[in-house]
Amino acid sequence: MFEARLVQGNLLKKVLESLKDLLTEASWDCADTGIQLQAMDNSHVSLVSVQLRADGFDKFRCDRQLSMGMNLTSMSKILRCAANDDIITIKAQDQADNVTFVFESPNQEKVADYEMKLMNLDQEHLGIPETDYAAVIKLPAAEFQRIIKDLSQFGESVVISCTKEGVKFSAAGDIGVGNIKLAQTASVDKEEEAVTIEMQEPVTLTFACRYLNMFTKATCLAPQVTLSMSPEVPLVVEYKIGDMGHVRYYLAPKIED
Amino acid sequence: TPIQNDLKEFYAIM
Repeated sequence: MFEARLVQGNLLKKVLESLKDLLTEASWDCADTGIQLQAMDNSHVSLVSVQLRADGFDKFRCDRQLSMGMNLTSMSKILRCAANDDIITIKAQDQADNVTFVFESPNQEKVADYEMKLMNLDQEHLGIPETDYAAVIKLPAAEFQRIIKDLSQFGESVVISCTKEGVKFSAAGDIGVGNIKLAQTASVDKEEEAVTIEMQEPVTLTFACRYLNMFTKATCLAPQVTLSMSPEVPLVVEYKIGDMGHVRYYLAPKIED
Repeated sequence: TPIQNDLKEFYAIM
């Protein structure tokens, strides 16, 4: 059987908030190392990869590899029934056709359980090679969300250009042109507010705003976001999930025709 | 205007 108990249940709630606009259904692949999910959005332009390591759960049992296909809209509705401070347990029998979510209040006075049907999804998995990116930018997640939100008003694409001076986000459209330049922060008292850039070579790529906006739904998960870029390869936008995993979004660039 | 690529042009299906 499979059973995973997460005391910080709100992390799982936030993960679903991070996925539900992009994916309607996906499979959670469970093994003794933890839970993983990889799925492309319907247009195959973006991909989400989630990892929740077993050691991040305060109880984790997975007798046999299990792949649970779920409708994420339904799963999100169920997780919304959990309070932010609830302990969340996910349970399923081997070869099960349903999964149970248990929400316990911290004082154990209230226990709710919701059973959801599982789906048979045979989704394609992509092989993502380990990449040494030309530029890796770390910045406050809220800052990135604000930049994308502001520039989305100007056009449907954002050009992200990284040089040794810093990183520039640009968008152009009918109403005009917007440019936002972020310099690498010298010294900050709080690590989370820093903008750091590790650059091996300058890189400039163009991406669709609508996907970047959907990625920033994960801002609730982590104070920082990491952008990894290399010429002619998809962008990687990563948010940590506590110290137990991550949500990684991959977005194919737009190429000048 | 720039053309959107598909992820499968970059990553192989496993």
